[in-house]
Amino acid sequence: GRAQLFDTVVDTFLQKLVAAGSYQRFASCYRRFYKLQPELTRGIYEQFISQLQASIKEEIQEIKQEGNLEMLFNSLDKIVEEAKTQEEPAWRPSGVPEEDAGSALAPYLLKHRAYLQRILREKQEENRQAAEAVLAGRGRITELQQLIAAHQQAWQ
Amino acid sequence: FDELIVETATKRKQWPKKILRHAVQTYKAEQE
Amino acid sequence: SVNPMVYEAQFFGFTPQTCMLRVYIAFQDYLFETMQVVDSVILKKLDAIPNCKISPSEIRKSTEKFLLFMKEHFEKLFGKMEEVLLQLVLNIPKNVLLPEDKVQEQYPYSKEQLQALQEEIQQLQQQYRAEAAAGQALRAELEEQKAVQAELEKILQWFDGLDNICREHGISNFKESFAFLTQNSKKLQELLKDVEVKSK
Repeated sequence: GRAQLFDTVVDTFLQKLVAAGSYQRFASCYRRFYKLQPELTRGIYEQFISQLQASIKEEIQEIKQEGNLEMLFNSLDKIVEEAKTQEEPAWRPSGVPEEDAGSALAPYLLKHRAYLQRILREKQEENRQAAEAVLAGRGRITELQQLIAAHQQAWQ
Repeated sequence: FDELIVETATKRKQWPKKILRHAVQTYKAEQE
Repeated sequence: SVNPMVYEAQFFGFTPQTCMLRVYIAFQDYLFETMQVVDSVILKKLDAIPNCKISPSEIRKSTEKFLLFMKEHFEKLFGKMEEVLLQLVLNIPKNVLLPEDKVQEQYPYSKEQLQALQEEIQQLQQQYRAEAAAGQALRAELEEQKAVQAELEKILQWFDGLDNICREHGISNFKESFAFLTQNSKKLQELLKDVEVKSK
């Protein structure tokens, strides 16, 4: 995983740095002091190396804490794992925010559209029935009027 | 430049959600 | 051309380059600091050695020489480390989409498509409002019809009431009986007239 790789790469860096700064190299730079006090030089070199390693290791831990790197690396590993089957290059922000944000809206627009289509259909059905009732009502009223006209006629 | 990148990236991450909240509220209000 | 690694910054909350710079500066500071410690320790040791021929500036030169050497290797090694970390650790592979962008994959809507969708929604809203208004008008007419029907039924009942009165008084066909009545009343009038004449 990324966390593991990160630690390994930093350790390798450290090892190689220490290997580069070998005791030979150190002694050859401080040649006269080394000739005068070889043990002391050794001791100072050992201390230098362990101090450098300790500080760098400590710093790396601090940076990992600070940036919450461990958690981020693990969650990125998961995301990458999930995308394993995806061959194509994935979508990336277009640089036109309203376009990208628009797509984020799409599912809600579609839901809203479906809702409107549903209530429109319901309302149309409701109105169809109401229209039928109105037509029936108008027929009934015409009928009653005719009945009344007939009675009236008869009495007339 | 670095701050600009981080600021842009943060907006890209957070703002669609914010916009969405308002948009959903609007649709819900309209539906009500 | 600088790759700003914006997508990585969207995930990490910082740019990978900043992260590497942070590491670089910290490591470099430690290298200098420890070298400084080495330098001061040796100088102190020298002080303790009686009539020592080595001068502090010579130690200073040795320190700079060793530091220069370390610095070169540091730069080379750090460059390699940075390359590896930026490629394998702090990067988001091309085929990976961040969770918050999943919606882009499911709904790849272009601006035009979105426009069309919003227009369709507007249209549906207008249609719905029209239907709702029509529905109101229909319900209003239904209410009105109820009242009118009630009135008309009342009138019909009234007529039925009339017919019932006739029936109650044994008048089956009103028209005939009315004619009969008219005749009768005419006869009565004539009779009355006769009576009046006779009585005079």
